[in-house]
Amino acid sequence: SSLFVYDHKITLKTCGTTTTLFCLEELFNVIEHELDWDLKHEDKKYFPYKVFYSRRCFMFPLKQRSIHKNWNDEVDYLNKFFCYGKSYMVGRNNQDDHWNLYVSDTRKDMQSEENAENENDETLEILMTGLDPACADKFVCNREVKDVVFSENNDNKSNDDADDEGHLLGYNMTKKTRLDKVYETDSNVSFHHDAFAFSPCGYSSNIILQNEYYYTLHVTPEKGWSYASFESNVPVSLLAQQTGKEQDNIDVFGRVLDVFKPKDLCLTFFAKSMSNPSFQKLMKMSKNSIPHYKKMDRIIYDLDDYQLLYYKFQRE
Amino acid sequence: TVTIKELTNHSYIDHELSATLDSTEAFEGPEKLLEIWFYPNKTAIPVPKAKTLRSIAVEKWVHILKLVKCDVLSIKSTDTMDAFLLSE
Repeated sequence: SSLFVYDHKITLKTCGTTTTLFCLEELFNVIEHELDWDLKHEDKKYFPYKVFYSRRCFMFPLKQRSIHKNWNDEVDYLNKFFCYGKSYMVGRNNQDDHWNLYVSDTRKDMQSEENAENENDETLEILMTGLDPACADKFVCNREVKDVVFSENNDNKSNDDADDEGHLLGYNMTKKTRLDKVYETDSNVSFHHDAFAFSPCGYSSNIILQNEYYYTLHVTPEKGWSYASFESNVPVSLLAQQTGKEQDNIDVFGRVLDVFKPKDLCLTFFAKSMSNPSFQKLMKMSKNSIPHYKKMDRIIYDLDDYQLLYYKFQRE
Repeated sequence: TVTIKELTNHSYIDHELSATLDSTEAFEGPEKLLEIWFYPNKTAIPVPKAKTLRSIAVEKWVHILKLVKCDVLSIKSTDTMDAFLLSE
């Protein structure tokens, strides 16, 4: 799982049986009392600039906790907090791999010419199941989980992390699988990496480019329910301009698929406008763009203030 | 490209959690993704109230994330953002 905190927004991505939405009450408590931000609407609900909540349908929904067992319960909970929320089901409703999305209306009174810098905002997400066993095995480490209690003298939360086995193995997994090379960069592009290898298996990583963009990967390689996700807000066309290295999201997509070789996957791409160059290129993906994969569905959603492109692919 | 120095420049790391965390029961892959834009960007935050989300102390985030059933393994920070790597 990962959390990204910017001055004005957060992105929280959690797997397993986490209770993601149960942070909302305390989060807004802190926002109101520590930051003194007033985001209340007339009806006492919150009206921030924009809210997104999404998830692919679960493999084991009944093992989830509380409201997270059921999409409608999650939406009811969100609607208690936020104004103008809308719920969508993306993909085929007779398939067990559809995708759910809740999105609030954009608070347009906050927009101005001076703060229009979010116009290039874009998010690419690739959700993969049925990973190739040889690929999945690269995310199994079986390191020993220690039964230790750290004393205060052990400096549990120090900066000295060179001997931290979970992080070291995570680093090695990133190098071995070339997940640090999903985007082509050069020495002028700043690069920060944080990865962790879970025991007995599993992997999470956060990678920051140019100090302000991230991509994050989460892998659960267990046979029978193997899964990997890739999410990125890196504007690849901007990166291509800055580095002079020609690349687009189809190249990124191909590199991610090479690491996992999944049986099934869905790709979602959010952009403010259909004229976004990445949106245009992804929308026109041809049959030959993704070798060994068959396009099952392509759906475009015209949402309030955002365009969403959804693809479902299956390995041939 | 990642280099070995990335293992030594965390702004926060929980060694005890890292050493003792067992993910045997983390059976569900698909994630829940929550994104909240409180303001369209930093410059839209009301000026007299100069505090931002990044002013919130790490300890407070740890508390908020406990409600989610997540613990903080480590954090990387830049001039613009903080990236938390979490348990589960």
